[in-house]
Amino acid sequence: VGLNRNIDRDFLDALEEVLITSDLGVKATIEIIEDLQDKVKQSRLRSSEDIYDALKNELKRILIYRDNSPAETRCSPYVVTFVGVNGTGKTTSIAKFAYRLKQSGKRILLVAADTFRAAAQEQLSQWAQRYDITVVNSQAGSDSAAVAFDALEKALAQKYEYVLVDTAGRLHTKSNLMEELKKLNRVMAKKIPGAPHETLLVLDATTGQNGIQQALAFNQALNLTGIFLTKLDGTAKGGIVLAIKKELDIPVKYVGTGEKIEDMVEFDPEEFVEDIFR
Amino acid sequence: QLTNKLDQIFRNLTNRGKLTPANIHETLREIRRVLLEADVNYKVAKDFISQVEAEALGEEVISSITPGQKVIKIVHSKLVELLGGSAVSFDIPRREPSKIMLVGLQGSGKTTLAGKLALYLKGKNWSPVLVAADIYRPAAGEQLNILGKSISIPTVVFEPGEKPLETCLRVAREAPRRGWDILIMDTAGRLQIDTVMMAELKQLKNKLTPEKIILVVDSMTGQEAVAVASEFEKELGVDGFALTKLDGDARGGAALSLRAITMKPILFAGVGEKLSQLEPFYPDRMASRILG
Ligand SMILES: Nc1nc2c(ncn2[C@@H]2O[C@H](COP(=O)(O)OP(=O)(O)OP(=O)(O)O)[C@@H](O)[C@H]2O)c(=O)[nH]1
Ligand SMILES: Nc1nc2c(ncn2[C@@H]2O[C@H](COP(=O)(O)OP(=O)(O)OP(=O)(O)O)[C@@H](O)[C@H]2O)c(=O)[nH]1
Ligand SMILES: [Mg+2]
Ligand SMILES: [Mg+2]
Repeated sequence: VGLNRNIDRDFLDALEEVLITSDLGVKATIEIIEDLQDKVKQSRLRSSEDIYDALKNELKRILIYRDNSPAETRCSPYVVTFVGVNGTGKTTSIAKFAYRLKQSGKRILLVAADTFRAAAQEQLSQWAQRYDITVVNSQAGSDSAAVAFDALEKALAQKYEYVLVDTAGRLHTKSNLMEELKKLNRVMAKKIPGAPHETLLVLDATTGQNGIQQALAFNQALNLTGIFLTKLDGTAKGGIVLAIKKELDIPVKYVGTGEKIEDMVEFDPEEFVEDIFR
Repeated sequence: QLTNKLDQIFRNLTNRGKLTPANIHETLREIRRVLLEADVNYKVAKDFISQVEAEALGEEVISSITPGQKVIKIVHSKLVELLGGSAVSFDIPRREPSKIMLVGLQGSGKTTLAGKLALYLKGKNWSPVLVAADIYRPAAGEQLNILGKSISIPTVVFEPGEKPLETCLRVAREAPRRGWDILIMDTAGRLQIDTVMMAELKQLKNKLTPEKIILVVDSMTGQEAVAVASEFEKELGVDGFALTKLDGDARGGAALSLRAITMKPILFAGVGEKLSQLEPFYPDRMASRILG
């Protein structure tokens, strides 16, 4: 961006370009730049370096969240569902999440509730077998909610601490598929009141403005508790999560950083914002 | 909505019929905003706007009763032109066997497209064979096998320990004897910046010389479509694109970016998870979708 430049239209345009090319979107970018201009007037910031820092701080402030989900220690089993549109990385992410919990000694049950897509069951099973994690499977074509119901029964009976539910990818524009997810939630809540305790939207970092539509639709249907942002090891900045946090207050909790089982981290707003400007 | 916004701008003309620099600036900003909201890349949108600038503010617009509508018509037709004009025919030379290689980022829809293409080509009197050359993703071979079985198309999956190149060469060698005249090779998803994985594709291309290399792109891709397309084109060479998941509500501005950067054709549109849900890519429909 070029520090120590004049605080003029060119400088603001340059900042605007960084935000837009990071997939923040026009609306969020305009709001943020306008807020920045107000701050510049109020606090009489002079150097471009100060303004740059003010922008970074504002972006970090937007992304920081207070964890509102139920305390994991108070619910046993703690149920987490992974939802999202097709191909974003749900199955891979659930395997990573399970592995992470297993490393900290937890008893985890995986549920292969994608009963639709070709080899979805096999895909999750292979991850589970490789890392010795118990998985509940079903026949392709069986009812997704029924699989989850049976899995919760098993979890209660055998005292699992975590139940992680993999669901089929679906476009949020398909109302029958969104209904299927709502039914999944109702059925799980019948077995374990309060389940699912965490509903993570798995979002691909290469996603553009449609990410907002996805977050909106999945949130309206299910009450999302967080986002698992995948493929941030690619060149996309994933800035859409800033617009989502700003507009819907849904926080990013985890990040996928590759295709291997250990490739996940907790979301770090500091690192994320610094990366936008690298 | 764009028509109303532009009409607003033109209605506020202070000079009788003559557009001021401010009006011009505002009009172009409004169109640029629409493109950016549709995920058209920042630089591509900028270039596009400068391309339409002269025409969008020429005499025809200024003297029109509905200048807003006129501008949109110009922008729309410029978009259609840049997107390829009309649907492109997918012609593959017969090479005994011919070969199509599908490449792209993780999760873009390659394996599903392989099945779709197989069904499509079978309908055009080809005898396709599906080749599962993704040895990394768990159950990738199983996935393609199940798809192949569902449409009665032969599918060859890599043997344990076999490399993608070996599998593809083996199938290509066997093809004439087995009566297969076209190979559809499904490869693993990869990042365009992964030099090792890109090298694997280059080797596949060199040894197999596929007639078509198709970059499969998710229609909800944002600004990064430019970087992905240009790197695949630069490192590997791309013959065309397939844009997937268009049955969703992504505006699909990535399509414009792909065309602007490479000028290669967008051959197909994926419009669902079923193998029958493949359509030719229609530039005029896409232009309307981008403009919202
Ligand atoms: N580079 C990279 N690839 C990832 C990441 N997470 C997932 N993937 C890849 O993305 C592709 C799709 O992953 P899946 O886990 O099958 O995605 P999904 O959401 O379950 O897909 P559907 O169930 O078909 O909707 C696979 O090739 C994964 O290896 C990540 O963080 N980085
Ligand atoms: N709605 C919809 N879903 C699609 C379309 N094309 C593919 N999918 C879905 O997108 C997800 C990913 O598709 P795959 O074919 O596995 O993608 P891939 O590129 O082979 O993934 P990797 O091999 O992991 O890189 C699956 O759930 C598909 O069913 C489409 O046109 N529309
Ligand atoms: Mg999956
Ligand atoms: Mg695949």
